[in-house]
Amino acid sequence: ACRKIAVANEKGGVGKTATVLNLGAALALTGRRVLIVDMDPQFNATLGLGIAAADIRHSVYTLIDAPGAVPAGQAVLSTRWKGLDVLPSVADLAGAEVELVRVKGRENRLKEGMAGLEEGYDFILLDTPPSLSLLTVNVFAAAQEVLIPCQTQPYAFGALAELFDTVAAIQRGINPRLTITGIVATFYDQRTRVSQNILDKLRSDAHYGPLMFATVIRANTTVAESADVGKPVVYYRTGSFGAQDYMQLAREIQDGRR
Amino acid sequence: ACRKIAVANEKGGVGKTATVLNLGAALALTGRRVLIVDMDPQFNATLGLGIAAADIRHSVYTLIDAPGAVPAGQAVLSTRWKGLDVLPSVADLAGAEVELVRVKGRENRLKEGMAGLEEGYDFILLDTPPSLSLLTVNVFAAAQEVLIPCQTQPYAFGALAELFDTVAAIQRGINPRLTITGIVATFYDQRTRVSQNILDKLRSDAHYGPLMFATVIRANTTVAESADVGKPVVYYRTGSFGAQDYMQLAREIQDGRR
Ligand SMILES: Nc1ncnc2c1ncn2[C@@H]1O[C@H](COP(=O)(O)OP(=O)(O)OP(=O)(O)O)[C@@H](O)[C@H]1O
Ligand SMILES: Nc1ncnc2c1ncn2[C@@H]1O[C@H](COP(=O)(O)OP(=O)(O)OP(=O)(O)O)[C@@H](O)[C@H]1O
Ligand SMILES: [Mg+2]
Ligand SMILES: [Mg+2]
Repeated sequence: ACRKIAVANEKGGVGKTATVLNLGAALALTGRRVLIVDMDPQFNATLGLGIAAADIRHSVYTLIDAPGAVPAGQAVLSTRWKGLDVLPSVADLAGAEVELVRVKGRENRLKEGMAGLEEGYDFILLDTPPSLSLLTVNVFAAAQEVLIPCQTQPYAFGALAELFDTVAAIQRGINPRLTITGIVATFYDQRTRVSQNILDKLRSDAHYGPLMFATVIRANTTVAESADVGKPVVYYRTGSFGAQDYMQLAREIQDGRR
Repeated sequence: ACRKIAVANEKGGVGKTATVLNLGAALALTGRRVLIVDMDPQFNATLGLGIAAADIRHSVYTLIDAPGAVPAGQAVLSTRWKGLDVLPSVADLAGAEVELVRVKGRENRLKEGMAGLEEGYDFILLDTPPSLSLLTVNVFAAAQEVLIPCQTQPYAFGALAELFDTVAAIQRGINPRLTITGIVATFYDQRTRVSQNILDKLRSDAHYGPLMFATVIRANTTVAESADVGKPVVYYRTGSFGAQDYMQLAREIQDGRR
């Protein structure tokens, strides 16, 4: 069965897009069929896969704005890497928030628009913007799991409580089956005390501790460089820390250890 | 006259809060009277000044939610540092977005709530969440200038176009006086090619180049460590890169070189 995993945290810059791209590519590298859904109007996941605006005929915005007008499959683009497809985003998606305000069932637009896509994939990873807006709610309605990147940097904790409250509200309402896959620590820099402090706090927290993945994503310029050239890090430099860490996360997610 | 500067960029994690806290403290250190207004529901700027939730009787939420109920001055807290005050944020602020949807004039709630505060300050710096939401629009209505931190990391450019469009719309509508103070490069790491590439791209861009500050904020763990202990970096470790960079930015802003 296809696992549909939302990657979310309304704290900005914690590595949501990096996790969607690099975990997705790591899963594809191990033979899985992966679809990346980019629900951020800044379309960073689309850019990170080297997709140019000119290549995009339809996007998630087409599926949300005019349900049924275009079969979902026609909005999906294949990337240059085997087993890795993308449902791209465009800047127009920013308008959906306002356009759908008075529409009944607006939170299920993505779920309806993507219906049937899961037949062709083992994993669908959905990227979200840094806010608990209608776009993120659409993703929570369409997904079955939520993976939470949490930076080992200051302010990491602030957003978690709000995110867990939002997920609980979604579970009580539009998507009772939504579960938390786990929390993955990101931007870990072993040279600094701050990273170690925050990682220790997360791991020893009564609520968050049991949800932590063993894998820790290290801060590592290869991840940034790979994003700059539009390639996931496992295809950009296989021996790098970034590639190793995301391959390990892919193994941990597939083994269901968490 | 008081300069009211919004610090904004809907790309997450670019150093908005770090800039508000550390530029604010650097200005206070040079004898200016500074008010920090925290308009992020994750209240990171409030945390970064070491303010505990128990110290907060009123917040920006009080001023926005019930205009006139409490004089603005009563919501302002002084910090442990001379010349540096804060109008704190609370998690409830996240609800304002939905609560004010049908309220006429909702974009001017902060401006009205803060009326009269500028008498007591030389600078008012306003932190924003990573989205172009009603809270950020409130900040753009209340401020006169917008300072844009832009990370020298991938995806930096994506958000700028949208931000400039939004500022232009605000200038045409609710706040014709709003101007762009400039763009300050952040997270600069001279050890990596990515930082230099992006800084060069920004500086040579026809639109963004002329707006760039000469000062570049370097990636530097002291800034993160200082945030973790609730102190601006100029008070945490004066000789650090972080302290030097923000003191230089404070000089550049006061000299009006940009
Ligand atoms: N492990 C890492 N090491 C170094 N740089 C990283 C790492 N992961 C991500 N980055 C870089 O840090 C920046 C922030 O990461 P990213 O954009 O993935 O976060 P995000 O949570 O998706 O941000 P947003 O909240 O804006 O959506 C990007 O420029 C990215 O290239
Ligand atoms: N110059 C710097 N060097 C190292 N770390 C930094 C620097 N500036 C900020 N940080 C750290 O990086 C993280 C992101 O910075 P910050 O929270 O200020 O960004 P932001 O734009 O306010 O994020 P958000 O979009 O979530 O509001 C924080 O943990 C902060 O402590
Ligand atoms: Mg992102
Ligand atoms: Mg912030």
